[in-house]
Amino acid sequence: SKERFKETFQLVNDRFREVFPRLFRGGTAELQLVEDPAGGEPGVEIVAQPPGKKLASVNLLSGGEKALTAVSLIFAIFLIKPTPFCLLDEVDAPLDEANVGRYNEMVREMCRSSQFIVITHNKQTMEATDSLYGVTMEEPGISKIVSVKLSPSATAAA
Amino acid sequence: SKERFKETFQLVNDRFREVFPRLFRGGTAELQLVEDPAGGEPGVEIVAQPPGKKLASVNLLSGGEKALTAVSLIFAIFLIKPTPFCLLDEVDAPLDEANVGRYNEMVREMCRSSQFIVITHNKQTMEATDSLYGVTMEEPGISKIVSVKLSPSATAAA
Amino acid sequence: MKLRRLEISGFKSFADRAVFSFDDGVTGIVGPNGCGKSNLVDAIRWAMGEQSAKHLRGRAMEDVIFSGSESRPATGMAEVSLTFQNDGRLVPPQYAGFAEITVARRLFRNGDSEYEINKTACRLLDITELFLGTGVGTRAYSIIEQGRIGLIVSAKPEDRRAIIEEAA
Amino acid sequence: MKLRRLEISGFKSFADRAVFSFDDGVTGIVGPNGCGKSNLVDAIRWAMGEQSAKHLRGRAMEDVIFSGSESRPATGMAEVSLTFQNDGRLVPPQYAGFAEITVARRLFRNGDSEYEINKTACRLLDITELFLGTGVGTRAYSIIEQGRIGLIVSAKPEDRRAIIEEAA
Ligand SMILES: Nc1ncnc2c1ncn2[C@@H]1O[C@H](COP(=O)(O)OP(=O)(O)OP(=O)(O)O)[C@@H](O)[C@H]1O
Ligand SMILES: Nc1ncnc2c1ncn2[C@@H]1O[C@H](COP(=O)(O)OP(=O)(O)OP(=O)(O)O)[C@@H](O)[C@H]1O
Ligand SMILES: [Mg+2]
Ligand SMILES: [Mg+2]
Repeated sequence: SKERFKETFQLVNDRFREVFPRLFRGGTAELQLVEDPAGGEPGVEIVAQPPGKKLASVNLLSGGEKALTAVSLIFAIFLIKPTPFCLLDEVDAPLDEANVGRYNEMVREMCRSSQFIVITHNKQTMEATDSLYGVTMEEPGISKIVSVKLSPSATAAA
Repeated sequence: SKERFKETFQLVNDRFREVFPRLFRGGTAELQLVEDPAGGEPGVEIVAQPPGKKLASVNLLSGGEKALTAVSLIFAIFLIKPTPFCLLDEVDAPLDEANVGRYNEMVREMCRSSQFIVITHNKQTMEATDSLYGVTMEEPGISKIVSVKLSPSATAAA
Repeated sequence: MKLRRLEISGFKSFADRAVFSFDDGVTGIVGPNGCGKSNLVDAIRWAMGEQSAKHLRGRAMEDVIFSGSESRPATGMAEVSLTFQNDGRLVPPQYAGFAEITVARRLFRNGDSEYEINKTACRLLDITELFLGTGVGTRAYSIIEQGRIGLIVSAKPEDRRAIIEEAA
Repeated sequence: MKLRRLEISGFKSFADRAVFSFDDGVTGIVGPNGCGKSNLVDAIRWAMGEQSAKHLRGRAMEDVIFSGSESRPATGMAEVSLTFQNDGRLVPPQYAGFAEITVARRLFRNGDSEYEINKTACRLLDITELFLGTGVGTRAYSIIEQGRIGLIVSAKPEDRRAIIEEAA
C-alpha cells in the first residue's frame, strides 16, 4: 500500500543517510522520490556526494564509488528489514583496500542478526570471515567442496 | 566490404582458437557466423569450452570465464591488427590469481608491438608492469599523479 | 529462520552430492574461476522457487541439471535441499512446531519436478509461499548476484522503488 | 605512432595540470576508488574526438569540465592533449614529416571548443580523420572501459560483428 511504502521509504532513507558516510568515511547521500512522467507511482533516485567532492550526477561516480553507494543502499534496506540470510557474490570486486575493509566491518556487524555468505577472490575479505569453504574442480567440470577455516586461529594459516 | 570482413573474420578466428587455450590452459573456442533472421549481415557468435568441461552455452560460464573469453577475443583481434596503444581498465577484476598471471604474460608479450596501459587494483598486475603511475586525491576532489615505479629493481619495493 | 544446511546433487557443476553447513556469522566461499561458487547462489535461488531459467544463466530449466564433463556423463536429475533452523523468528505459523524446516526440489531430465517440505510432497506454490512470509525469498536485496551490484545505481527509478517495496 | 605524452588540465577531477609520459612496454595506473584513473581513459577518448557525453559517463559535454570541489571553484575550461611519436608506422601521409604529432582539444564553459594539431587550429573532423587512418581511434577493441569486458560475451551477434569489422 502507498502508506506503507512511504513509511518504509522514510526509514530506509534515514538509514541510508547514516550508512553512506560510514562506508565512505564522510560525504552525504540520500534517496529522493521523483514523479513518474507516465503518471505511475513515484520512482526512487539516489543522490550521492563522496567526501570533499561536489554534488553531481551519480553516473559520474567511479566504478568503485558506484558499487559502494549501491552497497550502502542495500545495507540500509537490510538494517530496516533484515532477512535470515544475505548472499553477496563478489560484491567487493571493484573496491580498493580501504573500502573493502569498511565493507567487511559492516558485514561483520550485521551478521549478528543474520547469516552472511560472501563469495570472494579478495584476501582481506577471506580473513574477515568466521568460516571458509573452498570450492575446487580437481576433476574438470566437477565441483567439490572443502572446509578451509573454522576458527580464528586457523585464519593465519589460510 | 563483405570480402574483407570474411577475410578478417577467418584470421581473427584462427587467432582466437590459439589464444583461448593459452589463457585457459586448455579447452577450445571458436567464432561462428550466424545468419541474421532479419536478413542483414551475418552476426558473430562465440562458442567456448573451458578445459575438461562440456560444450554449453557461453551464458552458463562463470563471471571470470566470461571475462577471460572476452579477453581472448580482444587479444586475438589485437594480434591480427595491432593499434598503437591499448587501454585496459580493470579488466583483471573478476579473474583469479592463476588467470591474472596468464593474462599479464600475454599483455607483456603483446606490448612489444604496442603500448599497453592497464588500470588495476590487483597487486600481481602491478608487479607485471614496466612503469607505474599512482593517482591520488590528497585534496578531496582533485586528482594528482605520482610516478611510482620506473624500473624492475623498484618492483620489489612496490 | 536460520539457514543451516545446503545439500546439492546433480545441480550444474555439482555432479556429486555436496553438503554445506552454515554456522552463525560470516561464511566465505572461495575458489578459482569457474569452480562452482556462483552455481551455489543459483542452487539456493532455485530451491526457493526461482522459475526463470534466464535468472539462473540458463536457456531452459533443464540447463541446471549436470550436463556432463569430458570424464563423466550427464546425470538424470538435479536436487537441492535447504535446511533452516526454527529460531522462532519469521517462521510461518503452520511450521511453528518444527525444530527444522527442510525444503527440497528435484528436476528430472524428462521434465518432471518434485517438491518437498519436511519430506512431505508439496507444490512449488507451497515453497514460494513459505518463503514469501519469511522475507528469505526476497531476491531483490538479500541476494546480490555477481556483477549486479552496479545495476542499482544505473537502474530506472521504478526498479529502485521495487527493491524498497520488497522491504515494505 | 606511439603514444608518448598525455597532458590534462581542468578535465573532470584533474583540476590542476598533470602530465603523463608513456614509455614502451606496460604502464600501470593505480590508486584508490574515485581518484581519477578512469577519468584518464575518458580524457584520451575525448581528445581523440569522442562526441557523446554518455560515453564519457556525463549527461552533457560540459560535464567533463572540472565542476569544483568543497575546496575549489569550478574551472572555466577543460583541456587535454595527446602527443604521439612518429615511428613511421600508421602515420597519415600529411603528417609524415613530423617527428611528433600533438592533438589538443579544449572546451570552454560557454560552449566554445578549440581543436589543434601540432599547435595549428583545426576542426574536430581533422582530428577524427587523423585517428581513423591510424587505427588508434577505434574504440571497439583498443580501449576496454571499466566493467565492459563482460559485454562482449553477452552482446548481440551484430555488435560482435561490428567489433571485428573495426579490424577489417
Ligand atoms: N548444467 C551444468 N552442467 C555442468 N556444468 C555446468 C552446468 N551449468 C554450469 N556449469 C558450469 O559451471 C561453471 C560456472 O560455475 P560458477 O559460475 O559457479 O563459477 P564461479 O566459481 O562463480 O567462478 P567465478 O569466480 O569466475 O565467478 C561453468 O564453467 C559452467 O560451464
Ligand atoms: N567534471 C567533474 N568535476 C569534478 N569531479 C569530477 C568530474 N567528473 C567526474 N568527477 C569525479 O571523478 C571521480 C571518478 O573518477 P574515476 O572514475 O576516474 O575513478 P577511478 O579512479 O577510476 O576509481 P575506481 O577505482 O573506483 O574505478 C568521481 O568521484 C567524480 O565525482
Ligand atoms: Mg562467480
Ligand atoms: Mg575506474
